[in-house]
Amino acid sequence: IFAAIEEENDLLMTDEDVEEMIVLAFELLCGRRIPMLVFAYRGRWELAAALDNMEKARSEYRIAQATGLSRIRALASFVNNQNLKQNPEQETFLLQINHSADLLVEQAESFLDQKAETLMTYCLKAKKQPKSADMRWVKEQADVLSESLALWKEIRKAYERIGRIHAVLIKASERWEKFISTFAVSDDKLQIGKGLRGLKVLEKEIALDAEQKSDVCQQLAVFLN
Amino acid sequence: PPVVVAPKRDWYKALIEARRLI
Repeated sequence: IFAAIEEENDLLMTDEDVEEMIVLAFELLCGRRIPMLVFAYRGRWELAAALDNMEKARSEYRIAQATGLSRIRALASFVNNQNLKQNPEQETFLLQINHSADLLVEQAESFLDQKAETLMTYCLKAKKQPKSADMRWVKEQADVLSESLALWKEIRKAYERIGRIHAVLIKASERWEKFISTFAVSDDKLQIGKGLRGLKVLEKEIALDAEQKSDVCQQLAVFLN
Repeated sequence: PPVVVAPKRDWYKALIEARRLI
């Protein structure tokens, strides 16, 4: 959800995410108060910068992960549509979009394997008996295969990106650890001061007052209509 | 994250064979 907000891209949210946001909105309308802790750091700029870098890397990593997953789901939906098109009447095996990425990739891979094999076998037969070959079918199957292949490449690209960003995140977090150990006043003592410098923890609450509730209701009504 | 292998040679082979036929 954070990834979708940061990227302003609704497609990074799943249906379940949307459902949870709607539930949360209704809970807030019913008067739920959600306690939260806010962390802030004031003090040495090196530390502040290191923390900033780490947070940035972390959020980029989250976005990359969400992007990868949405690419996988795009391929899974494509596979499902093809299976439905092929057997419109029978009960078809469909990929469960909310399954884990590993499982979806595995199933998509076997779809591509199967498509390629069927097409290859047909083409070899058609070469021997060109007159009885259904060229429209061959073209259709080739289009499906090439489109799934393109989606597969997208997934691969997204996952390579996740790997690269993960490395950046590890580096940033190592840097942060290094700064912490360099600048730490004492390793094992928690120092409590006036709160001008150091890590600040604030307790806040998310809740809606009457006016805000009315705003949310108006917005929800637009969506629901 | 899942291991996403490189596109397989068989996938390309089938595509090339089909395109040749068309």
